[in-house]
Amino acid sequence: ASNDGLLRIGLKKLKLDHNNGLAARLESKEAKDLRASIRKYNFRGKLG
Amino acid sequence: DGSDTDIVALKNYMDAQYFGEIGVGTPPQKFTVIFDTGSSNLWVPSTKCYFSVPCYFHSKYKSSESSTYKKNGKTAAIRYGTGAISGFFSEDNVKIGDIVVKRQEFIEATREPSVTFLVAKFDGILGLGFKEISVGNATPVWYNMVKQGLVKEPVFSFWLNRNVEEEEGGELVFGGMDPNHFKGKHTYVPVTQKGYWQFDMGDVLIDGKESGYCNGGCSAIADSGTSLLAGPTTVVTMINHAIGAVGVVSQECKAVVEQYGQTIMDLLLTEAHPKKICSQVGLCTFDGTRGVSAGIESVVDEKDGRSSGLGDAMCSACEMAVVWMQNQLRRNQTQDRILNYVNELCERLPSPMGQSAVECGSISSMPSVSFTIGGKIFDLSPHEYILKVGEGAAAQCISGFMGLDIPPPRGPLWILGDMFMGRYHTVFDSGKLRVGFAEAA
Repeated sequence: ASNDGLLRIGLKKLKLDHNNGLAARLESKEAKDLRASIRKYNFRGKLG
Repeated sequence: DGSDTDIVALKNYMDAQYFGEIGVGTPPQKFTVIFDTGSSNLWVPSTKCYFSVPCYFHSKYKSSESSTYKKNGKTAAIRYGTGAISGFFSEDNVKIGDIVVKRQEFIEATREPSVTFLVAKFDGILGLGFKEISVGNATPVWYNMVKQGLVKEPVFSFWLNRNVEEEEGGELVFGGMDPNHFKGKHTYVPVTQKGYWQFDMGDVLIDGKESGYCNGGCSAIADSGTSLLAGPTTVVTMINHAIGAVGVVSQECKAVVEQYGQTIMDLLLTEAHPKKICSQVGLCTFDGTRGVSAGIESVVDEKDGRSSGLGDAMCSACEMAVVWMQNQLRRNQTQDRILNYVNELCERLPSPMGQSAVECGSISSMPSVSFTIGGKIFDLSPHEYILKVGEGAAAQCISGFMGLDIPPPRGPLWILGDMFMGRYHTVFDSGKLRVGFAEAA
């Protein structure tokens, strides 16, 4: 809290690197299986 | 309710996360939470969580060590894309910054089966959405903040620091906005559906040119709990094509272009009602507003009682092809070029809820993508919508756009996550029921 009456919450940031799984997930077996199944069964997307 | 869980599913993608610290109980027990405008409950792991591995990697709330704990005991469960959390409601004081919100309902999670929570850097989630979407009708933290007179205005705002060189993650301000973190004036739009911070949005521009799909209006949700941007497959495919993103090749889409492409174009040129074209060519049925799948499935390659879902896919492909062609005709492209372009688009479909890789070396030549909100244009440059992971030769680049198809009446819908809220300082004003965006500073 400060003089201007606002409550400020500092946010931390998770930096992107190889270890956070973002890139790894792209090439994971699960992702490949998903892509393969999409092609055949799920063109519109599971939320479509 | 399926329509709501559709949207929550995006919470899988928590790769560029912003989180903060809160205290629960007296004395405060510390937890790292995601401040999420796309949900409305507060949950933290419970010390009574015995059988879920993620609980052993995170801080856990111990009610017996809090002098302000009040028992509730009502069971609760929240579904996410790859799993769910479940547990029971409790009541205690919650410390956020220097203020203490008294008698706050929250969920003590006793089961976190998803691997998402195992690898997560945060312990729980603090929802900043409306009570209307709160599980168990629990009152969200910010409602109590306002009710207990802890903030002067019923407003909160986000500044997310997108500068990768800087340690500071950002700032969530309750009670107003910090003038140091935005430039100019905010553009405000009314909240159209209380629950999420949802508002009406106009067209999406690619390299300054209309994509056409949201000409008639789309909805959007400002969601701090989502890292990326998600929107209709029709538009994301166009973006993928423009930025060279790897996509899924759709044979159904190619078949539609090959067999019906010319017919669709002829019908568009004769100024037939575009929404009726796919039903006219027999790929969809018209429901009064748009083409929908007739539910006729191909049985040719049916195995083990499963059909290929081809009928549905062909209808969707046709609906997209109509938008793509219409857009190109508006730009006076030749018919050959249009058919070729649409055929190329069929190779760039985004994986549903998946991410698409792009060439890191091409980022500077990629087009801007812009959103029309409140009649104003909000640009994102390629450096803002592409995530670069790693450095040097090992660097990988991922498009920030994902496909998400939500049917009317809630959709078509865009989810504007941290990627958008990083570029644009975002104000959530519950008093005037509006959302505002201004250039972040």
